[in-house]
Amino acid sequence: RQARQTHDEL
Amino acid sequence: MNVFRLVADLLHLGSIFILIARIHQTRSCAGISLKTQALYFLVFVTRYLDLFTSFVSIYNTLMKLFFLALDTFRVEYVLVGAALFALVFPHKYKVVEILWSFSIYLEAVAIMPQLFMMTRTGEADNITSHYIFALGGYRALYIVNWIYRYYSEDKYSDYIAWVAGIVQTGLYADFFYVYFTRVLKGKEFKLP
Repeated sequence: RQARQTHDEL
Repeated sequence: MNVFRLVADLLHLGSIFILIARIHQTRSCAGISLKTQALYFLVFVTRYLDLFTSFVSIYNTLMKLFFLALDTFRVEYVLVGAALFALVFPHKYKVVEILWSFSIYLEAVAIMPQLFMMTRTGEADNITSHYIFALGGYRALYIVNWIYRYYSEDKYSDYIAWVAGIVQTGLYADFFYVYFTRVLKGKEFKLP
Protein backbone atom coordinates (compact mmCIF):
# COMPACT_ATOMS: atom_id res chain seq x y z
CA ARG A 1 0.00 0.00 0.00
CA GLN A 2 1.27 3.46 -0.97
CA ALA A 3 0.26 6.94 0.14
CA ARG A 4 -1.93 8.69 -2.39
CA GLN A 5 -0.56 11.90 -3.88
CA THR A 6 -1.73 14.91 -1.89
CA HIS A 7 -3.17 16.80 -4.86
CA ASP A 8 -6.03 14.39 -5.39
CA GLU A 9 -8.43 15.71 -2.74
CA LEU A 10 -9.60 19.18 -1.79
CA MET B 1 -15.19 9.64 -6.93
CA ASN B 2 -17.50 8.36 -4.23
CA VAL B 3 -20.72 9.81 -2.89
CA PHE B 4 -19.23 10.81 0.50
CA ARG B 5 -16.54 12.90 -1.06
CA LEU B 6 -18.85 14.49 -3.63
CA VAL B 7 -21.37 15.51 -0.95
CA ALA B 8 -18.49 16.74 1.24
CA ASP B 9 -17.11 18.94 -1.54
CA LEU B 10 -20.58 20.27 -2.36
CA LEU B 11 -21.14 21.11 1.34
CA HIS B 12 -17.81 22.90 1.34
CA LEU B 13 -18.84 24.90 -1.72
CA GLY B 14 -22.30 25.45 -0.23
CA SER B 15 -20.82 26.83 2.99
CA ILE B 16 -19.20 29.66 1.04
CA PHE B 17 -22.45 30.49 -0.77
CA ILE B 18 -24.33 30.47 2.55
CA LEU B 19 -21.78 32.92 3.93
CA ILE B 20 -22.11 35.23 0.91
CA ALA B 21 -25.93 35.02 1.08
CA ARG B 22 -25.85 35.90 4.75
CA ILE B 23 -23.66 38.97 4.23
CA HIS B 24 -25.94 40.11 1.40
CA GLN B 25 -29.17 39.54 3.32
CA THR B 26 -28.19 41.11 6.59
CA ARG B 27 -25.77 43.62 5.00
CA SER B 28 -23.53 42.88 7.91
CA CYS B 29 -20.73 40.56 8.84
CA ALA B 30 -21.46 40.74 12.57
CA GLY B 31 -20.92 37.38 14.22
CA ILE B 32 -18.53 36.19 11.52
CA SER B 33 -14.94 35.92 12.65
CA LEU B 34 -12.54 37.89 10.47
CA LYS B 35 -9.66 35.87 11.89
CA THR B 36 -11.23 32.63 10.72
CA GLN B 37 -11.87 34.05 7.24
CA ALA B 38 -8.29 35.27 6.97
CA LEU B 39 -6.96 31.87 8.12
CA TYR B 40 -9.13 30.06 5.56
CA PHE B 41 -7.76 32.29 2.86
CA LEU B 42 -4.25 31.24 3.85
CA VAL B 43 -5.41 27.61 3.89
CA PHE B 44 -6.60 27.77 0.27
CA VAL B 45 -3.61 29.70 -1.04
CA THR B 46 -1.02 27.38 0.50
CA ARG B 47 -2.81 24.15 -0.45
CA TYR B 48 -3.92 24.84 -4.00
CA LEU B 49 -0.51 25.94 -5.23
CA ASP B 50 -0.45 22.47 -6.77
CA LEU B 51 -2.68 23.92 -9.50
CA PHE B 52 0.57 24.90 -11.17
CA THR B 53 2.41 21.62 -10.71
CA SER B 54 -0.02 18.77 -11.14
CA PHE B 55 -3.24 17.95 -12.92
CA VAL B 56 -5.57 15.34 -11.42
CA SER B 57 -8.88 15.93 -13.18
CA ILE B 58 -11.07 18.75 -14.48
CA TYR B 59 -13.27 18.39 -11.38
CA ASN B 60 -10.25 18.75 -9.12
CA THR B 61 -8.88 21.80 -10.94
CA LEU B 62 -12.26 23.57 -11.20
CA MET B 63 -13.07 23.06 -7.51
CA LYS B 64 -9.69 24.42 -6.46
CA LEU B 65 -10.20 27.49 -8.65
CA PHE B 66 -13.71 27.96 -7.20
CA PHE B 67 -12.47 27.88 -3.61
CA LEU B 68 -9.63 30.29 -4.31
CA ALA B 69 -11.77 32.75 -6.28
CA LEU B 70 -14.81 32.73 -4.01
CA ASP B 71 -12.72 33.06 -0.91
CA THR B 72 -10.84 35.99 -2.39
CA PHE B 73 -14.02 37.91 -3.19
CA ARG B 74 -15.46 37.01 0.16
CA VAL B 75 -13.03 38.81 2.42
CA GLU B 76 -11.41 41.17 -0.05
CA TYR B 77 -7.94 39.96 0.73
CA VAL B 78 -6.90 40.32 -2.90
CA LEU B 79 -3.82 42.33 -2.01
CA VAL B 80 -2.65 39.90 0.63
CA GLY B 81 -3.33 37.02 -1.76
CA ALA B 82 -1.32 38.59 -4.53
CA ALA B 83 1.59 39.22 -2.16
CA LEU B 84 1.48 35.62 -0.94
CA PHE B 85 1.35 34.27 -4.49
CA ALA B 86 4.30 36.44 -5.44
CA LEU B 87 6.29 35.21 -2.46
CA VAL B 88 5.52 31.53 -2.92
CA PHE B 89 5.27 31.14 -6.68
CA PRO B 90 9.00 30.77 -7.42
CA HIS B 91 9.41 27.89 -4.98
CA LYS B 92 10.04 24.33 -6.02
CA TYR B 93 7.88 21.24 -5.88
CA LYS B 94 9.00 20.10 -2.42
CA VAL B 95 8.09 23.43 -0.91
CA VAL B 96 4.60 22.94 -2.31
CA GLU B 97 4.32 19.72 -0.34
CA ILE B 98 5.44 21.48 2.84
CA LEU B 99 2.91 24.24 2.25
CA TRP B 100 0.24 21.63 1.61
CA SER B 101 0.92 20.12 5.03
CA PHE B 102 0.89 23.58 6.57
CA SER B 103 -2.47 24.21 4.94
CA ILE B 104 -3.92 20.97 6.29
CA TYR B 105 -2.78 21.78 9.83
CA LEU B 106 -3.99 25.36 9.57
CA GLU B 107 -7.40 24.31 8.32
CA ALA B 108 -7.83 22.08 11.34
CA VAL B 109 -7.69 25.10 13.65
CA ALA B 110 -8.89 27.92 11.39
CA ILE B 111 -12.48 27.59 12.64
CA MET B 112 -11.43 28.16 16.26
CA PRO B 113 -11.72 31.99 16.27
CA GLN B 114 -15.27 31.59 14.92
CA LEU B 115 -16.19 28.99 17.53
CA PHE B 116 -14.59 31.09 20.29
CA MET B 117 -16.58 34.10 19.13
CA MET B 118 -19.78 32.07 19.44
CA THR B 119 -18.76 30.81 22.86
CA ARG B 120 -18.20 34.36 24.04
CA THR B 121 -21.50 35.75 22.79
CA GLY B 122 -23.28 32.44 23.41
CA GLU B 123 -25.30 32.69 20.19
CA ALA B 124 -25.21 32.92 16.42
CA ASP B 125 -27.86 33.71 13.86
CA ASN B 126 -29.29 30.78 11.93
CA ILE B 127 -27.55 31.47 8.63
CA THR B 128 -24.18 31.63 10.35
CA SER B 129 -24.85 28.29 12.02
CA HIS B 130 -25.87 26.76 8.64
CA TYR B 131 -22.54 27.97 7.29
CA ILE B 132 -20.59 26.35 10.11
CA PHE B 133 -22.65 23.17 9.78
CA ALA B 134 -21.84 22.95 6.05
CA LEU B 135 -18.12 23.29 6.82
CA GLY B 136 -18.26 20.69 9.59
CA GLY B 137 -20.28 18.34 7.40
CA TYR B 138 -17.66 18.60 4.68
CA ARG B 139 -14.94 17.56 7.13
CA ALA B 140 -16.94 14.74 8.67
CA LEU B 141 -17.79 13.28 5.25
CA TYR B 142 -14.15 13.41 4.22
CA ILE B 143 -13.39 10.96 7.02
CA VAL B 144 -16.04 8.58 5.65
CA ASN B 145 -14.55 9.17 2.19
CA TRP B 146 -11.09 8.15 3.42
CA ILE B 147 -12.42 4.97 5.00
CA TYR B 148 -14.28 4.17 1.78
CA ARG B 149 -11.22 4.83 -0.37
CA TYR B 150 -9.00 2.81 1.97
CA TYR B 151 -11.03 -0.30 1.18
CA SER B 152 -11.93 0.44 -2.46
CA GLU B 153 -8.47 1.53 -3.65
CA ASP B 154 -4.97 0.23 -2.97
CA LYS B 155 -3.69 3.63 -1.88
CA TYR B 156 -4.35 5.42 1.37
CA SER B 157 -4.76 9.10 2.22
CA ASP B 158 -1.84 10.86 3.85
CA TYR B 159 -1.59 10.42 7.62
CA ILE B 160 -1.28 14.19 8.06
CA ALA B 161 -4.72 14.55 6.50
CA TRP B 162 -6.12 11.78 8.71
CA VAL B 163 -4.86 13.24 12.00
CA ALA B 164 -5.71 16.85 11.18
CA GLY B 165 -9.08 15.88 9.71
CA ILE B 166 -10.10 13.96 12.82
CA VAL B 167 -8.95 16.79 15.13
CA GLN B 168 -10.83 19.30 12.99
CA THR B 169 -14.04 17.29 12.96
CA GLY B 170 -13.70 16.88 16.72
CA LEU B 171 -13.70 20.65 17.16
CA TYR B 172 -17.14 20.71 15.56
CA ALA B 173 -18.58 18.06 17.90
CA ASP B 174 -20.13 20.46 20.43
CA PHE B 175 -21.38 22.69 17.67
CA PHE B 176 -23.04 19.74 15.89
CA TYR B 177 -24.83 18.83 19.10
CA VAL B 178 -26.31 22.30 19.56
CA TYR B 179 -27.09 22.54 15.84
CA PHE B 180 -29.05 19.29 15.78
CA THR B 181 -30.86 19.88 19.07
CA ARG B 182 -31.79 23.53 18.51
CA VAL B 183 -31.28 25.02 15.04
CA LEU B 184 -32.95 22.18 13.12
CA LYS B 185 -36.03 22.61 15.32
CA GLY B 186 -36.25 26.25 14.24
CA LYS B 187 -34.79 27.69 17.41
CA GLU B 188 -31.93 30.13 17.69
CA PHE B 189 -28.39 28.89 18.06
CA LYS B 190 -27.82 29.48 21.76
CA LEU B 191 -25.34 27.71 23.95
CA PRO B 192 -26.91 26.14 27.03
